[in-house]
Amino acid sequence: FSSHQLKNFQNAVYFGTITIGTPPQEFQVNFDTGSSDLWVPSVDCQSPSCSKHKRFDPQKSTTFQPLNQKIELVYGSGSMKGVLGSDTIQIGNLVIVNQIFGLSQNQSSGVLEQVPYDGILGLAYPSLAIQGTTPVFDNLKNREVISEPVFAFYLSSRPENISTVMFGGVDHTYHKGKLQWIPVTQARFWQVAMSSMTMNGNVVGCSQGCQAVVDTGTSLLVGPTHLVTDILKLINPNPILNDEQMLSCDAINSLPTLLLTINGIVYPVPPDYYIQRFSERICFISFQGGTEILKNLGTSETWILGDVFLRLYFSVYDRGNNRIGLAPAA
Amino acid sequence: CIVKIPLTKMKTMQEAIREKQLLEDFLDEQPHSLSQHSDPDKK
Repeated sequence: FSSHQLKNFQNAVYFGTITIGTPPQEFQVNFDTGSSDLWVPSVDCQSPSCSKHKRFDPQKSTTFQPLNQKIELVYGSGSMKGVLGSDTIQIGNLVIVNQIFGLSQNQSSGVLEQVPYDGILGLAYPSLAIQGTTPVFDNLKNREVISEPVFAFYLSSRPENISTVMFGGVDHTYHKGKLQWIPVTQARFWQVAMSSMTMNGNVVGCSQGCQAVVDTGTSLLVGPTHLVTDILKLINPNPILNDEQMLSCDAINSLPTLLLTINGIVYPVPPDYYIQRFSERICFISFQGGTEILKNLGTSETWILGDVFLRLYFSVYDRGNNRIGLAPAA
Repeated sequence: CIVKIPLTKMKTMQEAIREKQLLEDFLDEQPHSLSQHSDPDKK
């Protein structure tokens, strides 16, 4: 029983279905606002990670065109190497012809091997995409497949199929109260300025202001390792199983609410959202270090607000006005 | 004109429930095994 194994248990992920090719080949993809490329495993891929997933067979698609450009994509959870191709993509009833996408021929083991989705569909800005390619959402927007250049996520805590990504507009029944709009600070990631992070009146991060990346492809709340270490010590002075992220669930009721201030609005994250129940007695703190490697975001301090935050707040991504809308999820 | 795509939430490891039970068993047994360790004959 290593703590490493336990951490993997709590990485809940969200994925949906798309099809590629003619006739359509179906794939489960992670709709990821933290990247901009679309890729799925290729039938050529022999990595153990690919063999556990659905693979695209170009020869079975009459609309596929090879581009013979090699690519490599690196994510927090692993990496893939492959080639580019182009084909018809369908998401629900939205159809894009000649969409360039990646076909992985080699995938790292680890998280990408274990996840229940086959590939990733990136929804961040085109500046983050492979040079010379146009991301899926930009094609939906530019070719006027959708009426408004927006998409939105409702992520539920429940495992049933009630979590939703919507394209072309916002269904306001998914949130309570008014959407609060926050300008995007750099059109690359879905990145906004955050002014403070406090717990029990103490500043626990973002003391000089910082950047927050709103990322559906990240499960937890991720920040600079030294700050996360201090937060874990603050809220979990008596860790169990020799792991600073593990605590007895009895402690939940006495833990403070995390308060994030973004664009003058305070977004509370209560302990029952940043703590995930692992079993009847063992709970897991959803903070993780590691953003210090993101040195190119124009700031010394970056936080990633992942699914833990997005289950609490319905999120709208407005490419027309370069802003993110947040409101408490219904 | 809004297109909605249902998303499925799933844990990354299908064995989570099985492992969870193993972990509970481990914690239940741990106090006993620690006390037994004080007896060199039972190590």
